[in-house]
Amino acid sequence: KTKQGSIMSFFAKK
Amino acid sequence: MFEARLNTSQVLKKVLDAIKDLLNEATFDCSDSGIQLQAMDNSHVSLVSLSLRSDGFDKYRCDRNLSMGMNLANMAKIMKCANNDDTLTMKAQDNADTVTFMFESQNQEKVSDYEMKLMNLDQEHLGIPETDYACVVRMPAMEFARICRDLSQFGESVVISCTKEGVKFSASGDAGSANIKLAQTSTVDKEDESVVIEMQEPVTLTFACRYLNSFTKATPLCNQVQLSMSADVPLVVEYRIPDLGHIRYYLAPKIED
Repeated sequence: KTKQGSIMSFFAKK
Repeated sequence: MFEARLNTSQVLKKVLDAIKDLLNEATFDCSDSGIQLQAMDNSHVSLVSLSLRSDGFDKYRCDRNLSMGMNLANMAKIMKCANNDDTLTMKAQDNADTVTFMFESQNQEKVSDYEMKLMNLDQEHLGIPETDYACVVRMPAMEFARICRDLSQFGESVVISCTKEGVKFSASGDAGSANIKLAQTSTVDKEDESVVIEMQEPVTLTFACRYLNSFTKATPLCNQVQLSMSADVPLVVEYRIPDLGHIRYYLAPKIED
């Protein structure tokens, strides 16, 4: 089973 | 005053087609150096980053930085009214709440202009770090689109495994499983048709088919696509827009639950 994460968990807010 | 002209409307039509599947609206940030757009899709799984350099336009003027929030469905309605070979000019006054698209036919006998209301979009910008990727694959964009389309019949996810020998795309589900292997091409004479792999370390990552299929809407922009991957970081799918810039899609990998 795989889970989809958010792109925001990889790139910090500017 | 902002003014940007392209001698053919076709390229902006293609750019719009490449982003409107993922984004309902987006802010076009205009500056002296060109037009930038960065936006996440609604579910915040992927990120679109578009860059159009000012020197790629046939005329470009931007006196003051300008952020133009646009509804992309409305922009598409307007772009549909342009012939591919019409000259396109985008214009806005400083601090304006509208943008004008002007289309001129080749023989200058038909001139149309469409004014669109701008939106105030509260969009978050993410900082994307410079990364050395473990694997970079360059392959024909049509081939990548075909693989994404074919594999999405078999499952919601595609596993991409890259080694020095080649790149493998796999999907599985109720109907069975599918594997597509591409080897590095040996001939160098047909650059557009080549598959080139630069590998530091082998990588295996899982991605949602749905997003990959949306990214392939950029296929008409470029003959080749570049996939950059490292373990546990987003995939980068890059299409270069000849003489104008690029569009990059970032996609968060699926991880073991």
